[in-house]
Amino acid sequence: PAIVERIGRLAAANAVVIFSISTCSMCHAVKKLFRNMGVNPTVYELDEDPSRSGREMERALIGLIGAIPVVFIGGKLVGDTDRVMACHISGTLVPLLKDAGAL
Amino acid sequence: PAIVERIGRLAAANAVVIFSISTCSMCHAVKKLFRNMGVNPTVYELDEDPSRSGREMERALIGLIGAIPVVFIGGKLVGDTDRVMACHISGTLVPLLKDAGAL
Ligand SMILES: N[C@@H](CCC(=O)N[C@@H](CS)C(=O)NCC(=O)O)C(=O)O
Ligand SMILES: N[C@@H](CCC(=O)N[C@@H](CS)C(=O)NCC(=O)O)C(=O)O
Ligand code: FES
Repeated sequence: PAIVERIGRLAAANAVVIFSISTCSMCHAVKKLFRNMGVNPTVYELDEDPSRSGREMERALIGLIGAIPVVFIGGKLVGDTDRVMACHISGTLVPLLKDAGAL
Repeated sequence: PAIVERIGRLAAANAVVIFSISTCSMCHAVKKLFRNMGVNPTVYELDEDPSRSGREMERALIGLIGAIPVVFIGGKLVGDTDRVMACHISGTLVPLLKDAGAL
């Protein structure tokens, strides 16, 4: 559907893209991780989107991937906060960010 | 106001009381911590309350305490997930639970 294409376009348009909910502390944690690394992620706060599409994207992301936040690096789906933290601990996050030109 | 009195009554009615939102992973984490300790908390999922009071209690708790989840033990406010985890790490959580008859 059109909403999934919109998510795909937004996800590919910047090096690091986070689909987030502004009041959620898991989302806060993953934003903070990137900012502490000196990375400036593009963040879509889906609950603050004035048009209906924020709510539609949130529902589509939860349906497709299971939960919010959802992180893309270099246009590729990385996943939720747990997966980003696991990548970081295993040493694969920094190379991913470098490849995407975010570091 | 009446909503704060209602929170107070519910908080004092059981040994461990958690005001939660069903889809929130911070709330999930604090519920899991207690259940792993063999404690059976009384959980109010404010977003699932069929009457308006769930929403009102959520707003009152965020206004008074700052965020969800909010944990009471033995009728006394302990606080959010971070504070419960800090209590546990410092060794004060188990004595609190014992005093309240939850362990
Ligand atoms: N394990 C996930 C947890 C994500 C999660 O549970 N997100 C919640 C909000 S904190 C969510 O999307 N809830 C909406 C739903 O489940 O419908 C992570 O690491 O990010
Ligand atoms: N440090 C707090 C974080 C709690 C928190 O940020 N809760 C969020 C949901 S995860 C909340 O209440 N958001 C609603 C709001 O801020 O208005 C904890 O340890 O529990
Ligand atoms: S809404 Fe609470 S951690 Fe996401």
